[in-house]
Amino acid sequence: ALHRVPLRRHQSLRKKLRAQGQLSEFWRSHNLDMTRLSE
Amino acid sequence: SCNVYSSVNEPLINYLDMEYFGTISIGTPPQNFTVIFDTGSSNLWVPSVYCTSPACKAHPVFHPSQSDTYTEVGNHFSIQYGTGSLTGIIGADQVSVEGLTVDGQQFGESVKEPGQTFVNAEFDGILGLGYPSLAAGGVTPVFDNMMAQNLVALPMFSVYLSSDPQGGSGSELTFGGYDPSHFSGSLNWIPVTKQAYWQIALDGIQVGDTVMFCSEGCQAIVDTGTSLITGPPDKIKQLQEAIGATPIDGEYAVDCATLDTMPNVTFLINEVSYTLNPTDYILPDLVEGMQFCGSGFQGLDIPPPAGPLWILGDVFIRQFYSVFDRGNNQVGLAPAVP
Repeated sequence: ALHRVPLRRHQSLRKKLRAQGQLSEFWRSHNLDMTRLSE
Repeated sequence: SCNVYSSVNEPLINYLDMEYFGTISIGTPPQNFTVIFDTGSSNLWVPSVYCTSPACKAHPVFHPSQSDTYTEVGNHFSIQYGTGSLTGIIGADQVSVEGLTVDGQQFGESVKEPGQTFVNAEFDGILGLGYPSLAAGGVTPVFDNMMAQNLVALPMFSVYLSSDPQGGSGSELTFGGYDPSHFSGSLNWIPVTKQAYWQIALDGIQVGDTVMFCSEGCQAIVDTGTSLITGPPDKIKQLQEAIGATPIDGEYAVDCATLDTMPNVTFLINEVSYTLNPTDYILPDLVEGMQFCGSGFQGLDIPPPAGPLWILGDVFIRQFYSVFDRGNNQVGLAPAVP
């Protein structure tokens, strides 16, 4: 009676951008400061 | 309320860290899409053939004219993200998820997707598993239609997120019940306090041996659509300091060599302790050959009337198998078996 839906784990967008050295630029371009969100 | 044009708010950062996706198909013959199964929202949307945004060019799009079972509804919908609005129209068609076929499911066909987030994202759309009260446009959510059309034996679904970093082998969403092989011991059932998100009451949050937050009780949601654990910004700032995380390039991270000395973080829920150790809440990454250890906690202000809320996202669900019971409006949690 169970219907199973497999979920696949992918690399997150944050990790992808970080690996490409583009995460800081992403924060800047979106006017986001994740540390400030915690303040 | 206005069903013709309705909108909901979703923080952009929710989708930056998403890692677990599944496949659904819409229409006859089926058109496939990769989606996030998100207990923190209640709409289904996928990119539309009418979408001209860069994000839609990077993803498969739904062609209504190529589906024999499609019917036009025509209402507009909008989801407000941090950097712009995802907008579209609502249609109806068969939606299939691993052999379960829902007839006449209303869903959003996005005609505009904002920003770079959805260009780079590996998922095409989102399938919401929250309560109907969260659904934009008065649309009946997929799981409600599954229950109404007697497609599930029991009105519940459950989520197992494997910790395997490469592909998350074994991760699954189960409709119609739960699988005891994915958890140890027995499920602890927690009443849903507000039927919108999967919202529950927390009795306290302990860092090491000290209750640092929520000593008078607070509210949290169990959300597969959020990857990290989030909380009120002032509390999360204290929590980051307590675990030794500091800001690095706009994020909180710790020295990977200090994991052994970091405290456990325990959520007290319905008189049961749910403990995360540092290897559970620290997110390792490799950057230019160097180890990077990001914090699994993130400040997120959810103002009243919905908030303040803590969000127990994938970082929590990876450790605790989660059952979402619509029949009894409760959430079941038990330690996940790796």
